[in-house]
Amino acid sequence: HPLHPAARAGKMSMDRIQKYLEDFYHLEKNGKQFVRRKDSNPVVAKIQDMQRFFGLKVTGNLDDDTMEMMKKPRCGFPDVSP
Amino acid sequence: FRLFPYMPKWKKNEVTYRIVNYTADMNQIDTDAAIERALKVWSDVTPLTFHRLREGEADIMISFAVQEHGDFIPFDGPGGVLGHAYPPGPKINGDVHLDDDEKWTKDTTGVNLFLVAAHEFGHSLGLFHSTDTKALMYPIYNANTDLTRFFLSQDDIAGIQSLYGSPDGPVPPTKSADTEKPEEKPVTCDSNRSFDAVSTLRGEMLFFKDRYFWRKSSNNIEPALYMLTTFWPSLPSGFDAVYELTTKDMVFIFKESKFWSIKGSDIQPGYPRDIYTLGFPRTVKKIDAAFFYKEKQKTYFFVNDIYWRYDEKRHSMDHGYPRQIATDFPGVNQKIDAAFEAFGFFYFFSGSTQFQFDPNAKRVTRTLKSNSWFNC
Repeated sequence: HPLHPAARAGKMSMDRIQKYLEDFYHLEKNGKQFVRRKDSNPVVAKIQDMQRFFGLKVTGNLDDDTMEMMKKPRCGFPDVSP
Repeated sequence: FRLFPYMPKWKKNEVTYRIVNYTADMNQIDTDAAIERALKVWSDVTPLTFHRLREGEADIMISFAVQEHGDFIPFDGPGGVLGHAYPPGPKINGDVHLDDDEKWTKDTTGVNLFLVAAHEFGHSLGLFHSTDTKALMYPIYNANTDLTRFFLSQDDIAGIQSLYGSPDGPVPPTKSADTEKPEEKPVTCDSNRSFDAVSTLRGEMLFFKDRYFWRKSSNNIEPALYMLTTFWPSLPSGFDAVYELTTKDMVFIFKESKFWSIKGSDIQPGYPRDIYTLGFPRTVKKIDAAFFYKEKQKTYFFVNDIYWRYDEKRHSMDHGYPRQIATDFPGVNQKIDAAFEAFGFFYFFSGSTQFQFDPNAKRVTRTLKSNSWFNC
């Protein structure tokens, strides 16, 4: 398996990343997202949604561009409809 | 641009707003001015007007708040989220909340109130976030925006006008709007309706006339009328011919001896080009009509009573052209204004008459009114 995306989150806390994906990409708020799950990984899917919206390389990983975008001041409304 | 699901919008043009409280970061006069200027961004390009209330319930209630403020979507302190707003509708809908943990300013030394408020008002009027980085409705705050020359992007204008239409008066000057007086809006169901050009575009049909065009999509009975400048502000009006190259998601627009290539509302770099680069002789000064026939990968160009056939794979004119239109399209004997291919038929428009031509039977199968697509 490649390193779990969250493991490379660097400076931004896991909570903040999760909250970003919950607030703007409707990641389900059930707290256990970052637990590695064999079947599917909603976090990766939501990271990909975000990367697609911002025209970033769609990797599903929290690479630098993605982290930089998450830190930028922005509007509090979601980017995609539920 | 994108709209909210079910496209909520204000069912009236007079929208009220109220500044419920003020931030301590700015004096109230500057806050008032920033809010008014932010609303004017949208009233300039729509028929909407904004009337300020000093008490009671307004459509758009504007308030500053910190952390949890009663809508279960708490703010997050300095940075991060700057504000949020709700789509059109009763009570909290339409309202704008601004995070007072930000340092609000009338310039860009802090978070510019005008810029954020203008974005949030876009939500209050029915716009969702845009992926266009130049659009006001792009979700990321751009501190480098030149506030002295702020103008909405075409994406923003197209979005808001798809909900409310353009202002009844003339559209306020944008960078490249012509200074001519806008002629009367064309009447959709005029029995003498003729067109400058007709084309498909991503499954819709576009009917061009002077500075306007109708968009007809399969899920709307009636067409919607737009100004060309809504989508293509830098193009001249009065197109001669337009065709969609469906295999490349491109539309080519012809006017006199020039043509442009567009993708959606973006003009491709390197255009306009001369029509002579396609292989036309210099005697041709303009194209009357054009359409792409996907089945054969050929584009047909009509000029007066003759036509050329262009091979979209070889990117050159076919040999043995031009040919007489009446020879190969018997029954199409009049000068053609516009043409397009749909459902396996060729449709030729001449004045207020439209000919449906079956390329297999090689004959005109129906004669219709040019605006028969508008369900008048």
